[in-house]
Amino acid sequence: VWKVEGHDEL
Amino acid sequence: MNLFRLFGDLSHLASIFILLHKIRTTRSCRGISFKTQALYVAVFVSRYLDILWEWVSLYNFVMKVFFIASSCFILYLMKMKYRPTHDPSIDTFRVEFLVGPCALLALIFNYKFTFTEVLWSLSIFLESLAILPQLFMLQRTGEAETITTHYLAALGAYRALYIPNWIYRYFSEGVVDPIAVTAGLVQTALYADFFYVYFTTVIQGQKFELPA
Repeated sequence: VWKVEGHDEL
Repeated sequence: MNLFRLFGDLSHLASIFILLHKIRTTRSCRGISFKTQALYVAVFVSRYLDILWEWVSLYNFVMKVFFIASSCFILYLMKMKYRPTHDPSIDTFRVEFLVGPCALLALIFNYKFTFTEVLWSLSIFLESLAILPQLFMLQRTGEAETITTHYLAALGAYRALYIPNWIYRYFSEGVVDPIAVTAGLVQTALYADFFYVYFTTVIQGQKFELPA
């Protein structure tokens, strides 16, 4: 559930 | 991409254009905190430098370039072109009290202990507090030009819209970015008092004035 890979938001 | 995020980003874009419009038309950066604007440059440069080695999308790339360029341009306007209109004696928030703790937090809370990931965390924590010098200045002067309050409202709306975006992403993609969400909630909460005054005065057509 934790998003730890890649940053697609600004 | 969902509508909350799109409108959040558009609101962020709008806030920059409102700020540029304010500086241009009044030929002054009175009421704008240089410290907050300088923090935004630090935030955008440390977070968006990944355009040099990471490709997400054209949208992502264009937005990142725009935010780095526009924040630097605003700093130039404040420091060079309209320098005499900036009064450092009311922009007195102690930024070092923000940067130190944020750096410490970034070293502890990050997704990977690498230079770029720590830098990303730092930018997230720093952004959540970057508005404080501006709000502090508002508190000190007790009033603001209407256009400046529109700038702050657009900036606050951008942060507020990211919250339903995260809720939407949790249900549609099943992912949560705990660092961004925690910092984002703090950042949005900082606008609560401002929004209260904004909606009860500016939206009713009155001048933005804080009670003495």
